[in-house]
Amino acid sequence: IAPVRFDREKVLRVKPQDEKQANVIKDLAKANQLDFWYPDATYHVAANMTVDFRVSEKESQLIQSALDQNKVHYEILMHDVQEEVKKQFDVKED
Amino acid sequence: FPGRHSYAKYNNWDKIVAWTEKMVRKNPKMVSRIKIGTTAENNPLYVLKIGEKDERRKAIFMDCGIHAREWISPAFCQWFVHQATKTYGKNKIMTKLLDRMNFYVLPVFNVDGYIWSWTQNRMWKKNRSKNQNSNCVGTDLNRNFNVSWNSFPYTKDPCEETYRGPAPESEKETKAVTDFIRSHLKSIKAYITFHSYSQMLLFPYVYTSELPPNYEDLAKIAKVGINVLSIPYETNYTSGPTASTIYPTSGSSVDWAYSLGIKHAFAFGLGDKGKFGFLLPESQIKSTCKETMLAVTFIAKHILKHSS
Repeated sequence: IAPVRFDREKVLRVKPQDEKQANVIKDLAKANQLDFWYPDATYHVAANMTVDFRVSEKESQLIQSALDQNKVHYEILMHDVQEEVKKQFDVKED
Repeated sequence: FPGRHSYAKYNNWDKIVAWTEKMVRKNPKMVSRIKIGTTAENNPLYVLKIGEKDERRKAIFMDCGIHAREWISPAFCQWFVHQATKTYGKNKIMTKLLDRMNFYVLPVFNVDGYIWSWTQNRMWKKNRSKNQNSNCVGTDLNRNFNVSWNSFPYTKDPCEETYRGPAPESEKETKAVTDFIRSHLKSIKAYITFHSYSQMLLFPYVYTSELPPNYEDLAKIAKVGINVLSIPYETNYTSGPTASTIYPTSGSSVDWAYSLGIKHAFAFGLGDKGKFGFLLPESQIKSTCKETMLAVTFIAKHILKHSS
């Protein structure tokens, strides 16, 4: 099997300001494949919590639009996860 | 030949196995390797025992890599073993610790998942056991311990990343670890598990917001631990009981160890806090391990002095 690649996948950081915004994230997680980095499951998402998740290239546009529409502030921690996977090996062999 | 092992780089499972052999070969009086069981995919689970053969001495059990993608965690366990063996006889504190107590170090808990994260999916978290009536693979080993296992409904779906497994200790990896700890319970005075991606030092409970009976002692150790950790690079850690510091959940190894009677049980969430997440660059392994080593040494000193 070919290894999974993460080309142009993004990691978004969202801090929902209230319960309504937390529910926006929970609803998005129901309809999309979000890989929660922190907290480790949708269930834990709550107001004022920093939420980090990985999303595919295909779904990231939709997610970002939905967050914009609902005025949920977010920041893009990683623009291309595959690049970061490569960059983690930044120490050369002796 | 698995290639060269390096403490400054992430090492795959083959390199780690070869490294465990080398540690025993180079330090036959101080290090021994114990096979505590096998994984779902029949890989060996190795614990390195550092210290004397005397089983009655106080001991600390440490495990790394319960979640496959948290690569900095196994890197720390390897660093710890290396530093302990290298500095024995040279560093006063480490010499005193190893003269009086033993360390059991499980460098990779979730071996199958770790291998999968190297070969197939860098973002893999669970183990690789098959689930009945589901195409989804794997159990979150840190939800599989027999402590409040049945109390949180959201961990029942095998497709969830936090799937708790069909029963407590259903996973061969969990069972091997719990059996080992139970059989060495008289000597094990502290349990420390290493995760990543939070910069936290946590202690029981996580399944309830109630505080443990020795809360003040644990809180004090954790507070001093993170202060010591911050000295070399000013890394900012948070400490506290897990449920209120992050969020409540069930079946965790720390709560299980504590409920078994190991009253000093801690979970480190190593760096970083989100810039790199699970993809912490290798160039940060050394600094992360160096600072963590200070906190772990402090905890060990405390255990040596204060635990009965």
